[in-house]
Amino acid sequence: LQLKRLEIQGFKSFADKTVLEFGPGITAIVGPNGCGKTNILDSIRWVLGEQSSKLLRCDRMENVIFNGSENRKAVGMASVSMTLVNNRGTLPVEYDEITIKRELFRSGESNYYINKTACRLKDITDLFMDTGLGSHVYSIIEQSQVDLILSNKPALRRMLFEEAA
Amino acid sequence: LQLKRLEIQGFKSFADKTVLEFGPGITAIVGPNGCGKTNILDSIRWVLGEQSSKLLRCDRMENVIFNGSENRKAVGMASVSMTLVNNRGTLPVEYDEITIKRELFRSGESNYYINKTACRLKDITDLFMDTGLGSHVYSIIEQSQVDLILSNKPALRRMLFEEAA
Amino acid sequence: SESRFRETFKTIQDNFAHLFTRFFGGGQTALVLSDPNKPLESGIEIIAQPRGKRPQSITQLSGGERALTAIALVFAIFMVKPSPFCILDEVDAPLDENNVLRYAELIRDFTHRSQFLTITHSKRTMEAAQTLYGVTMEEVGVSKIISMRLQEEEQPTLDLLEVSS
Amino acid sequence: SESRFRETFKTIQDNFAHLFTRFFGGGQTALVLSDPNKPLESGIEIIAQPRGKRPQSITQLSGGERALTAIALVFAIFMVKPSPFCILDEVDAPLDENNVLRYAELIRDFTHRSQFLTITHSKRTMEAAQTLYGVTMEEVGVSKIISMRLQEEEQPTLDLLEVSS
Ligand SMILES: Nc1ncnc2c1ncn2[C@@H]1O[C@H](COP(=O)(O)OP(=O)(O)OP(=O)(O)O)[C@@H](O)[C@H]1O
Ligand SMILES: Nc1ncnc2c1ncn2[C@@H]1O[C@H](COP(=O)(O)OP(=O)(O)OP(=O)(O)O)[C@@H](O)[C@H]1O
Ligand SMILES: [Mg+2]
Ligand SMILES: [Mg+2]
Repeated sequence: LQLKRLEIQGFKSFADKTVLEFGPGITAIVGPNGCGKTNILDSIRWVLGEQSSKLLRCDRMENVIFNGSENRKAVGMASVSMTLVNNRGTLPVEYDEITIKRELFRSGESNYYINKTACRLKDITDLFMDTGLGSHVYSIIEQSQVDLILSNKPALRRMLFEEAA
Repeated sequence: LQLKRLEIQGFKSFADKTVLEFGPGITAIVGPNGCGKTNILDSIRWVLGEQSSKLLRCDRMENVIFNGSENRKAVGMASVSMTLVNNRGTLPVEYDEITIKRELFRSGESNYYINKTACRLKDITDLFMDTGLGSHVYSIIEQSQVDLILSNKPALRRMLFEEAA
Repeated sequence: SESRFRETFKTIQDNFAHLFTRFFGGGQTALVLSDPNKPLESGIEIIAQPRGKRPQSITQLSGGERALTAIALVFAIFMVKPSPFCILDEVDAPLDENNVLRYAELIRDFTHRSQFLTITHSKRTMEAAQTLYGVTMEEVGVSKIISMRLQEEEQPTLDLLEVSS
Repeated sequence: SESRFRETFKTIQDNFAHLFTRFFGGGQTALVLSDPNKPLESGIEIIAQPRGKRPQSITQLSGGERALTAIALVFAIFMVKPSPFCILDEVDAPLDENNVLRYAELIRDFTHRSQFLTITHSKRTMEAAQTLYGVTMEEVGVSKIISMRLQEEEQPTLDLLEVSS
């Protein structure tokens, strides 16, 4: 399974439609403090079905929608779509390429799509169930997690065993 | 009040007697990961009377004593002495220069000295009571404290008001 | 005493706004007592919006922006009653190069009142120092200090210290 | 399936020892179940001693050593069942230059199985990437992406990105 493309619009500081293309190997994301790098990570988490606004650094899920800046008004919808190449048959679907998309409106209305067909959030999270992608534990690693990883607490044990076993 | 000299021996990774001289302005401490930089900060905290082994990153206070390395046996005592210049009459003592010293033996026995005269721990902490030095809050700042400083919790309020008022 | 508290609190609010502007080139800050009738027990909410942005809460700020906000707040308190010396342990770790420079400049401005000890991996922070100590472990597990005075025209040899930037 | 758990646990222990040695040039590690009779509910204690040192517990390790230990543990689990892609957000922030290089090499070794997204301020980590995206906020509060392909002989212009090292 390979990440091919990510499209972000109206999500956090990405007011305008933004497209990132991914190749094999390592992609580095750089830039000054506060310019939007971790927001890209948040958009990936979000399109994979993250429901915890806390893990998205928000008080409420509505806060992921671009809320305006000096020269711009807030927008009414956040949308992120991710295209993957099913090159090793990792995903239990017939497609070679699969695009998942998530939309959120200020009304609270949410839409989810797999290859342009409307679906439920559960359909997206089920899709990634066995790939290690839908989980947080070892596919997204942040500097702030070091203490948690090294603690004796059950969180670490769950990570070790639920993910790998 | 100016920090003039710090002598560390047998404290954490400083097996041998080590002397640092401080001038006015900024002193930078550099070096690779794990070489002993934060241990210097710990030694300053410790000689000022820190009693929390947790704040010194230890399970027990005995763990501040050099516990051996590949080529060295553990030693039996940790000692840190700090010399300050009382150039603005900050300290309520008659001396121009004041040296505080703390020793800890594996037996658990502790000794404290002010200008070579044995004293109690309380005499040392009392000495620094009003200077902002004996407290942790804004004279020692670590990267890991950012979340604590920015939280709404009472810890921040105490810091703000007990220290400055 | 409540009136003295209110006066100190006002000063800290002004200092915080001033320092925040130094870092962010502008923006809005506020320190809000959650219970104005019981100031000495109340929690304190921090409002901080960098110039041109509208984050709903400080949890939406980036890692580097939060570090700068915390530094601004700590120094806002520090200004009320500077401690004789202040130790900063890798506080610049999440900052980009321009922000490290601003941070180093801020510390320099306080050196007429206090001594600073900065533990750092950053070349910029080192360059701002008057004195430089390198810590090494030539002998495994045993720390050793090398003095490298930086006064005036001298430039230290930094390569042997394997500094990270 | 307790036997499957034990088998996976053994593999993770071996991987952890191997990766830790890559970072520290040697040393001792162990993962110890606090309750061997109830492995699926037990806490896990981590023992990690860099080469030549004898820290009593991982709390005594330095900031950078703890980060490396956490990275080694996460990747030890990752090796059991690699996720298709892995995002690392400023995990290299507390590392000195040599350790950043080791970290970048480690990630490169996993790229035959997975894609990586590294968010970083470090030049070394950038140099290890095949693709480089710069994020900027030319317009205040609005993120914009600049693609800078790093394949083969190309060298990106990094100055405009104000990267910290
Ligand atoms: N809903 C939103 N609308 C507009 N801007 C937002 C929204 N949510 C967050 N932001 C902005 O995004 C910025 C943070 O971006 P991000 O966390 O991606 O920074 P970063 O590039 O990771 O920086 P650092 O290097 O400091 O970690 C904040 O300044 C915040 O104001
Ligand atoms: N009692 C002790 N005896 C011997 N060594 C000790 C003792 N306590 C701690 N150490 C060693 O000190 C080292 C940590 O030093 P320190 O925290 O000062 O590193 P640092 O220079 O701050 O590194 P970093 O840049 O990663 O923060 C650890 O490797 C630990 O094993
Ligand atoms: Mg970030
Ligand atoms: Mg340290």
